[in-house]
Amino acid sequence: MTKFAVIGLGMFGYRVAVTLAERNAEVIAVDKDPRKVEAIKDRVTLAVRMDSSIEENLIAQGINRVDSVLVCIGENFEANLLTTVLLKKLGVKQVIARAANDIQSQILKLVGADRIVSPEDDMGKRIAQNLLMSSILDYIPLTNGHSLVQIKTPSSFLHKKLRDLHLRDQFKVNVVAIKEHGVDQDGKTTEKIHSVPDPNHIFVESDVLVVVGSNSDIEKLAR
Amino acid sequence: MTKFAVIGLGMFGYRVAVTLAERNAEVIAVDKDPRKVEAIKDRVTLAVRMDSSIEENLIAQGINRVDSVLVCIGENFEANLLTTVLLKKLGVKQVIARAANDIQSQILKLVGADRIVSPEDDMGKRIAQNLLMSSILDYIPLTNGHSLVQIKTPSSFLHKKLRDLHLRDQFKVNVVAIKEHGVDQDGKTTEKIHSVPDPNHIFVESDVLVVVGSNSDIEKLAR
Ligand SMILES: Nc1ncnc2c1ncn2[C@@H]1O[C@H](COP(=O)(O)OP(=O)(O)OP(=O)(O)O)[C@@H](O)[C@H]1O
Ligand SMILES: Nc1ncnc2c1ncn2[C@@H]1O[C@H](COP(=O)(O)OP(=O)(O)OP(=O)(O)O)[C@@H](O)[C@H]1O
Repeated sequence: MTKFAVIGLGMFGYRVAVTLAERNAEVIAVDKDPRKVEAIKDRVTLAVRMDSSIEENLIAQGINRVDSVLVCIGENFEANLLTTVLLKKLGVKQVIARAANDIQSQILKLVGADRIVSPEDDMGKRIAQNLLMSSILDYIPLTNGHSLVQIKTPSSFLHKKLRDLHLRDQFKVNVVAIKEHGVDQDGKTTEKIHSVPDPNHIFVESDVLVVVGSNSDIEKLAR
Repeated sequence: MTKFAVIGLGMFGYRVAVTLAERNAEVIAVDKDPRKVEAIKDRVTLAVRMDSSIEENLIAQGINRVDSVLVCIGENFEANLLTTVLLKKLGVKQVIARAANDIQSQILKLVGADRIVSPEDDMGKRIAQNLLMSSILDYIPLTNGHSLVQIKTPSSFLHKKLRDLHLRDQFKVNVVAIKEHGVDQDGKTTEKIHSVPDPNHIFVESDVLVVVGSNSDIEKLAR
């Protein structure tokens, strides 16, 4: 049972701690601000008010004995860095540290951070890529010229069963998911995603296929 | 050709604007802080110093004529809200607004924001889910509690054929792709992605599976 500690309960740290705890992980949440500690104490295993950049505090609260620590302190880079250095010194197996830019990221890795996260930076990239394709399922590049792409049902598929189309042989693509669309009693459009498509599914015009394959094979299919 | 405007060039807005521009989208980057404008001006189509919460400014700089605007202002919620209201009033088709919590999210939607993003919150959830499945290498949320996830080969799969594992029936997940790893003549690691997995593929330890399914089914598989 993995024991986690989350240090720094800004928006990011708070959400990490609470999500882990909701999935029944053991979570110690740490912050020097008593209001942050108070706000989270009913949602984690243990909430501790302390300055994480002091070695004795880390030892006294047993932070050195957890498996994985996330240092989510944002603005105070020195506190973040010192906390990271101390945690590795105390033998914590996995230390994940937050960085605000490349230089911070390099420094943190140099002092032993096992992994770096940069929430605003990572999300900025994802949102941008997302927007360039009208939905996240429209296009996710995998590697080596393959992608995950969303396409409307090709007319040649209409009224046919998935299994009878032999897509793997014919087009060399893999249908990852089928989104079915309908209308509920209030007239609102509904969407049902089947990410383990039924081989007996019969295609209709309102279906959307989520396919994976090489870019050229997908283009042949989508024509 | 979609025209974007990004208002508020903190870490998040900066990254969104630069990523869009790197993919050849047309991007107007806006901030009231001249240093932010200066720092980004060579990396976007146009960088404008202005207060976005003033209607005349939005019109004068043609922000009302772009297709999609991201309001990435963080701390100043009133400026964020007012900017969002004005953009919808001026007829901008898609306004994506940043929210720091649920209440802000509800308010922004009420005044017409087409979509809400919460970088620290969204990344907090992703990182937490990522950490809970230690064999999970990446995690992309799809819709309705489904995700696309990369996992190391579960030990129970080793030396077995894909077809003999009956994954659809057993685990209700869909193996979208298999990444095979090897070493070339110069000793460098190679990766080959098979996005239309061969049913006769025999799993080895260095394989990585790309799977799609509901989050709970994927967790069972990744344990
Ligand atoms: N030495 C320290 N020990 C413990 N907690 C600390 C220390 N220094 C800062 N913190 C806490 O870290 C938390 C997050 O840091 P901060 O608010 O600077 O980041 P932020 O960038 O605003 O966070 P977010 O973007 O996640 O909202 C704060 O609640 C702060 O009290
Ligand atoms: N009325 C406004 N018009 C234009 N820009 C604004 C306005 N108000 C704030 N900004 C800009 O928005 C940017 C981002 O806001 P802020 O720094 O408050 O958010 P942040 O939460 O620190 O951002 P991030 O987490 O993305 O680094 C700042 O560069 C600020 O100058």
